[in-house]
Amino acid sequence: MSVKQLVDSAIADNKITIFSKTWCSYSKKAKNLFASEFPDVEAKIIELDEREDGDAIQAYLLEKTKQRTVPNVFVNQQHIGGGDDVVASFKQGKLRPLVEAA
Amino acid sequence: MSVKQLVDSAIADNKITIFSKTWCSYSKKAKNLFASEFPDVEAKIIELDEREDGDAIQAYLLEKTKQRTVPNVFVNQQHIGGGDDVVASFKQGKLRPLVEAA
Ligand SMILES: N[C@@H](CCC(=O)N[C@@H](CS)C(=O)NCC(=O)O)C(=O)O
Ligand SMILES: N[C@@H](CCC(=O)N[C@@H](CS)C(=O)NCC(=O)O)C(=O)O
Ligand code: FES
Repeated sequence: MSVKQLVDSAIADNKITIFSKTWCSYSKKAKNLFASEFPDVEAKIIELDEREDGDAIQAYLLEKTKQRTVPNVFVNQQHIGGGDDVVASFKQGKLRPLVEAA
Repeated sequence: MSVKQLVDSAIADNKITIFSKTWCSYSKKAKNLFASEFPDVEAKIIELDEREDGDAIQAYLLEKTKQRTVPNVFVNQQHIGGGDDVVASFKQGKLRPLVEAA
């Protein structure tokens, strides 16, 4: 499977997809927000620092979303953005309807 | 100069010393807090990811402070801790007297 297929299928097949790095506090905060606010929705977490193709995935995410940084979050196939974007969209009440949409 | 001398002299010779990583948002937040709240006080910033001895410095900081993570912040030779500690001590009004002490 190519990096493109891996990333595109992870986003297509999961309600919540988080591209992260294990030791990054911003990534942890984003993962924690989904775990605490949406405990019943399984999030697909891809830890880029634990994979051989981590750099290639980040490069493809840059191409796809114009964002190279982690965390890089998708909900219901929509690109939310980074940690700050997740918190902002949650506070604005925009995240919950996206997560809970059929 | 040994890593121990480098770290100990940076802490002794500077009012504010921040051990950081350039691409880390938590490190950026700590650096920004000092830059905006104490613009007249020069902070010594040591970017561990830009140095050959970065890992060795982190290992020595772990020995010295029991904290391996970045940011690792000292004010007036006192160990403040990480990003969350800096914000907490600032909000509690404890940071400013430390920075402004003779
Ligand atoms: N404001 C962004 C910050 C993202 C960011 O700067 N992430 C850092 C790690 S905390 C990163 O990916 N740095 C590596 C890089 O710049 O390639 C967010 O909220 O996610
Ligand atoms: N709560 C701590 C978090 C520190 C932390 O986890 N730092 C991360 C980068 S954001 C780190 O150093 N990770 C590397 C490691 O764990 O060795 C703080 O406020 O500074
Ligand atoms: S690496 Fe420090 S907040 Fe992401």
